[in-house]
Amino acid sequence: SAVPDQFSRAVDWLSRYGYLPPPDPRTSKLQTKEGMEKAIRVMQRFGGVPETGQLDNETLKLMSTPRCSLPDIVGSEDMLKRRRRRRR
Amino acid sequence: YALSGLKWHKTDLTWSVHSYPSPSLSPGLPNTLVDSILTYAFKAWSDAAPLTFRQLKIDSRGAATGGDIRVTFARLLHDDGYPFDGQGGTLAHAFFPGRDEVAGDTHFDDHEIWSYGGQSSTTDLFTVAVHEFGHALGLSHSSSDPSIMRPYYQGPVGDIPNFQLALDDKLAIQQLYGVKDGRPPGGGDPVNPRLPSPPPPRPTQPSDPSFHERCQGGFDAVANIRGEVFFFKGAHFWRTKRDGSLVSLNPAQIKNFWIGLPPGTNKIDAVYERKSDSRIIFFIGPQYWVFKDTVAMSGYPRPLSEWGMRTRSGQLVERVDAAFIWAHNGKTYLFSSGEFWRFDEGRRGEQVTRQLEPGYPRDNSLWGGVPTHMDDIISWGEGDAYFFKDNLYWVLKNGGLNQEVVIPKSTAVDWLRCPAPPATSTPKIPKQCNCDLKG
Repeated sequence: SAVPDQFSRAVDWLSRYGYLPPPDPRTSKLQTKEGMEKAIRVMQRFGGVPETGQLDNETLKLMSTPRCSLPDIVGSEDMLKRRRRRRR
Repeated sequence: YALSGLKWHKTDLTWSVHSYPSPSLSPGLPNTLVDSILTYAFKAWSDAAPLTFRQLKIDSRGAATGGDIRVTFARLLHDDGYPFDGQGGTLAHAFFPGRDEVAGDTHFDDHEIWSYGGQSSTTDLFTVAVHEFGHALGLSHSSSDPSIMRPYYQGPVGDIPNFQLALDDKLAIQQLYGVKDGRPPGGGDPVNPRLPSPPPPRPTQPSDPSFHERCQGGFDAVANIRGEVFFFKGAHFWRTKRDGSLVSLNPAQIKNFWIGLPPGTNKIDAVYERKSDSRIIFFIGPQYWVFKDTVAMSGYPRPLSEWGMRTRSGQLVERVDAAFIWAHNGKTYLFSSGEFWRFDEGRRGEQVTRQLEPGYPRDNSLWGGVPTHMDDIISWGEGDAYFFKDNLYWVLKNGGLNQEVVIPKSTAVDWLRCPAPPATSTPKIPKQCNCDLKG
């Protein structure tokens, strides 16, 4: 169970790097627990740490690792004009 | 790997550097070195795909104009909507190919301490540059390991000139631009496509290939430069910081750091930092170089004979064994074949002056208690003189010249993070020890 500011920092981090849709002020929709867990799982799988869906130590450590500012999940519109993803 | 869906519709690309890292934060990276590191970073991609990269130089107004990929070192808010965040955190970003003005532009966070050559406590510019240029060519982040396109900084990738992309990255770039000289993607036999080779086995203890070299001493030159001690050996050097910690277990290559020494330099005779103007003087055979920071000044090498050193038998000195400025009196001392000379170096306006003092050379035996044929000497601590020879060093305290008994200590243990040799003799190859139930 992450302390609240850790949780909100995680939400920022996950939105920033494309794992969570950016919060939409108009619909003031909050992040659901399921949504968060799903996003954390995707991030863990992409980052190569055990997939627990929780903000465990390894996940927090990876989140604090210096990194590239681009999002991991291709899809944030304002950096791309067209989006196509090809999987091996 | 993942593709952004965007690519350049040409293969001859140009790049330019609009700003360089701040010298205050990244002192070891002169602009010329940044250029060569970025050139190698582009080469990593042109080795795997039919791409060419040409650098556009800076015009007379001091700005590089045009270029497909524009490199900038920027801080915090830098009007592209993706602010950096100071040291750590986000390191750099790049824009995907396209027709927009911003397409291909690559920004590095100028708050980072950029370095190269394996210094673990800083951020390796080459590693991050290869990653960002992958984005500038159209690749997205990859979850593969190994892959240069993983989003997290994983430390320096090591040997810059010989760096090779991982298979995942090669396949990705070849997916966009084809294969160099027409070979099928991934290289190898077109009939049986090569399976990805398994990751190399990782030793439980990280191996330290430089251990033997570093820990057996016998350095060609030792110098105290700006408070850090450089140990030169062959074509490499190690660097010990003020606090006594080693910058990296791995040696750095002389040619990648000291720009301007002859290619293939693999032995430095002596080095010292001239206090009057902070220039660094290198001696190799009958020549010497003057460096401003890490770049040799124009007009060098010059002949050693300019120093006017003649042996007592009147012969010109052909090489220097050791050189240092003795903090005790600020004089410059050069040693060769058992004799030493003393110089008074100073400044007259912009001009550096150097005066060989009368009555020299004298015999090294005057420096009692220390070896007469040393590897090199530095001033360190409170004006003490440290004499290095093989794997030992002797300290003459507080300007003392003739101390009867000086106990030598281990250079490897005290300066280069090597373990102390075992007190009792253990079998040379432990594997020959055997133990069994009855033994």
